[in-house]
Amino acid sequence: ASQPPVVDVNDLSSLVEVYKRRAAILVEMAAKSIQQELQRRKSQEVAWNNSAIELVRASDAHCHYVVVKVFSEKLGEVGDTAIHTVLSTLALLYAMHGITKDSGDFLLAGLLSVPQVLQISVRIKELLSQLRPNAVALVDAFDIHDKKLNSVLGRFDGNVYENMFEWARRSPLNATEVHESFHKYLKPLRAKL
Amino acid sequence: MNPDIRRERENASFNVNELTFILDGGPEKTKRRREIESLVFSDPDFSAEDPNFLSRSERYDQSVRKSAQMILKLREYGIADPEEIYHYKSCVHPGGPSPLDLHLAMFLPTLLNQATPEQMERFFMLTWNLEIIGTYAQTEMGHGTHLRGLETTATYDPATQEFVLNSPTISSIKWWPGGLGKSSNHAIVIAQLYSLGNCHGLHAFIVPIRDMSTHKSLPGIVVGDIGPKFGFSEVDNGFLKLENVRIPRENMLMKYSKVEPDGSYVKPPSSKLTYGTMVFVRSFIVGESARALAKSTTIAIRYSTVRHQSEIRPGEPEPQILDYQTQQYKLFPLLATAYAFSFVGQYMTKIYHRISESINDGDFSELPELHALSAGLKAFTTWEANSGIEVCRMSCGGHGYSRSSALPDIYVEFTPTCTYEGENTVMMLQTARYLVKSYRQAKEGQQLSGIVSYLNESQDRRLQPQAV
Repeated sequence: ASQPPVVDVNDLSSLVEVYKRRAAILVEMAAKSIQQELQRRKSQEVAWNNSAIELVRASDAHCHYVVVKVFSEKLGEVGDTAIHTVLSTLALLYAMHGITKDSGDFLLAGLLSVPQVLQISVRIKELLSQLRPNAVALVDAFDIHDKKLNSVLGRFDGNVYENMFEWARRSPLNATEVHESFHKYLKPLRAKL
Repeated sequence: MNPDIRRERENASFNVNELTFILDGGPEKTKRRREIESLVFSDPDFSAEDPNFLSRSERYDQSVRKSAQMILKLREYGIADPEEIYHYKSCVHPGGPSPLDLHLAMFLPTLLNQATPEQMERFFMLTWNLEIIGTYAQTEMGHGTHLRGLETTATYDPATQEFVLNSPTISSIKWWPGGLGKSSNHAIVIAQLYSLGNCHGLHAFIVPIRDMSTHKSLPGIVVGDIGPKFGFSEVDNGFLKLENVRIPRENMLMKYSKVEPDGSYVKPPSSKLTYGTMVFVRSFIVGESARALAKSTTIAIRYSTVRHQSEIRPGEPEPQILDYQTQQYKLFPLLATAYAFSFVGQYMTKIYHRISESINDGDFSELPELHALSAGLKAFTTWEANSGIEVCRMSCGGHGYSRSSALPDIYVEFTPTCTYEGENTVMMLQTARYLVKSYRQAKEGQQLSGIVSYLNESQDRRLQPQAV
């Protein structure tokens, strides 16, 4: 149990493990922060408040671990090879992107080395290229009906510009050729100048 | 079909429909969802003005009209499964919440979970048939997530066997509940219970606020709409001031705790049961985060394939903006997040139902874990989704600013999830309380179960950086 496992940054299960360790370490740090405050003769309530930043970070890390873990476990239920491949790419991207965003946590805790974090940054770029051909199909799979999406930019048929023009013409400001404010304010103003 | 987007679809390496089945939870669920969508979108009764071009009052009016139609149609088609009702509702009100949401999503479930059989007998059919239109009044003007700070009082009077409800201060006025302003005639009011001179903490009471036939407010009730907000234009979020309002003893929800006619108090088996409705909604919000991000990434990614801009190689035609690495870096991690949150939403629903069943069987042991998990994941996913929607809007350049993109509306309708049903930082601290408690237990050698069991492992090993 005392042998630290080797971290293979390209392996999702390895990354799940790293997220788990990060969560455990941040929970421990938060608990120790409270303990240190108590040793400085602070009350339990003050100790809690003085450790709140660490506590929120610990919760955040715990939740991040849960999300990565659930995503990884979901892959185990996917039988279709093509879908498994593309979802695995997404899961790796999710996990790696999270590491680069919070790289300080992983580095400070000694969970990853600087070369590994750099390797992850390079790998993220490769994953972006891998996902590019499937990007539209991946959002199509959400299967959100045009009437539900209600977005000219996100239309299924992609006919954006002509519909944007049509939408704008329906603006109440276009109901009359000349808006009444012209007669009420601008014309009288002109007469006064 | 735009040729760029057609070409994108031709290049896909997997079967889109098969992936939709996974997201929906199986082909049958997809089929049924599409049937429901077709029912709504082909129904002329639901055709409506684009709300972007209406005033707030017109938007509320249109939304109430559609909600009324929706209730009739749900009965007509015999749609009663909560998931199917959700699908139907999300097509009728695709932009966001509606005036009857709290009636369906909080008043009814609270009744189902916390009412005694006698109370169900008395209130359920009236609620089901919308004779009673209810809301859930918990938050006060000066008190939000910190529930123990709520000031509204319900004092039991053994002489008349009634509770007397009061808003003792300005800050105790109920503030923000959806549907409270104009639509509801009843509210489940969360108040500090006083009996025989003792305070027994927060409990839920069914309080009539408007006459059920005239809809006029009842004596002692001051009720209205809180005014325009960042979003939620269709919803009459309201205020409620209670001035010596008397309700029968039987209007306290007494499935778990009780006040006897003589005023003696029977404690609930778990103090967290009062917040059961909030836990339910928080679990649901995790899935909402996924849906908001799914919508936003759908818009931004489709548009990014249609939009051509500038040049990568001089002299060549303007490329699709999705070919820029920066655009991919903005959008693809969010696409991955939308998928991650979809699966976490499924996971939360499963956990919620499993633990709810245990609670119904009298086993409350897993309630603290559900409470901590739903609070943390609600905060984590809503924060991520909220900032993600804005990234999607910005990635659509100037057109993302137009309401025609739908992104501004998605943002303003989603943003409140970061504060309602528990402000996110407070939620994270609640989760932390459970984590620290679990950590201490692990340190003392106790074997933890569930999602925090990893804290046992951390007691005796540390991971070191390794070369690969």
